[in-house]
Amino acid sequence: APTLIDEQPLENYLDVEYFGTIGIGTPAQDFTVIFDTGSSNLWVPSVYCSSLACTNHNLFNPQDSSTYQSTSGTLSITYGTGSMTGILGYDTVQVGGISDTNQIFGLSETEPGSFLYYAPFDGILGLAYPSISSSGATPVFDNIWDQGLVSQDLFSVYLSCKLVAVGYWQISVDSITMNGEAIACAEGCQAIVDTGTSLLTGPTSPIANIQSDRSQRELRRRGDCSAISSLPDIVFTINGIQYPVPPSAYILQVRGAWTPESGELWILGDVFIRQYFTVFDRANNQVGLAPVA
Amino acid sequence: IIYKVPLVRKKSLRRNLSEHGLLKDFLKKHNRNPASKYFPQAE
Repeated sequence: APTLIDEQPLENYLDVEYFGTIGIGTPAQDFTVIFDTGSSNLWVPSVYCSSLACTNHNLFNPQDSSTYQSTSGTLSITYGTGSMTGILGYDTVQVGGISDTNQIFGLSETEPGSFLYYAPFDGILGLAYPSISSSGATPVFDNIWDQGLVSQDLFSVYLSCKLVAVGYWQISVDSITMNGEAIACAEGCQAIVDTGTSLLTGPTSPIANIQSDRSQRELRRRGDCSAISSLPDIVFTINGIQYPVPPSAYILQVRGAWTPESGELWILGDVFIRQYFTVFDRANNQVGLAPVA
Repeated sequence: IIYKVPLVRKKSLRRNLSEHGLLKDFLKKHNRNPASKYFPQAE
C-alpha cells in the first residue's frame, strides 16, 4: 500500500453496477467512470501512477494527447471510501456526444488500497456542486454549462424537491413508513441523493427499527428469501409525495455507524435511484423524482 | 437537444472481490461510516 495514504474503505462503491464511458484527450483515451452525484471532481488513473490499483485500469497518458495542458496543481481527494492523490491538468473530455474543452481533471499518481484493483471503474466523474470540489477544480457539468454546450442547466427530468443545502444533492424527507407506520424519520430528516453510493443507507437505530419489523424478523428466522416479496414496501414521503421502495430492492444488510453532524441523515443511493428517474436541476437547485415506467 | 450518456452494467466490486475470495477480508478491513463521504473533515 502506498505510504502516503493509509488504506481507505470503498463501501460506497461496493455495489455500484452502472458505469459510463468518457473520452479524454485528442485522440480520445477511453475511461469507465462512475457518474457520482456525491462528489464533484473528475479523476482518472494516469501513467504516473505506480499503485497496484493502476495496474488493472486504463491509464491516461498526457504525451499521447495533443490538447493536454499541464498545471502545477495537485489533487488529493477523500471520498469517504477512498483517497486518490495526483496532479491536475486540462484537456478535452468527450461525454454523451458533448465535447467539453478545457476541462480540468485529476491524473492519479497514487491510489489507495489493493481492493481498488478489482474495481469495475477506472475513475470518477463527480456531478455535485463546485463548492465541495477538491482543489477548486471546476466540475464537468459546470464546465459544460459555462460553455453553453447544453441548453438547460440540469442533467435529468424534473419534478419538484427543494434542496436544503447546496453542495451535495441534499433534500428533506417528510417520513419513512412501513405499513403506514413511521419506522424512521418520524419528525422529518435529511437525505442525500447519491448515484455514487450503491445502497440505501441510514442511521443505525432507524435501520434497526426496520430490521426489527416483525415480518422481516420472520423472514430471517426462516431464512427463506423466496418470501421476500411478502415483506412490505418502505415508503419515503418527500414533499408530501410517497415514494415506495419494494423489499426486493432494500434487502441487503448494511453495517456502519453514523457520525452526521446534523441529526439523522440518509443516503438515497442507487437502490433508491433505480426505482425512480432522478433529476438533478442545477438551475433551480432541486431534485426531481419520477417513477420509472 | 437531449444528450444521453448510455450507462453499461458491469460486475460490481462486491462480486469481483467475492469471486477472488477477498470479500470477507475487504469487509473486515472496511467498516467505515458511508456518510463519511460527506464529512471527510470529521474523519
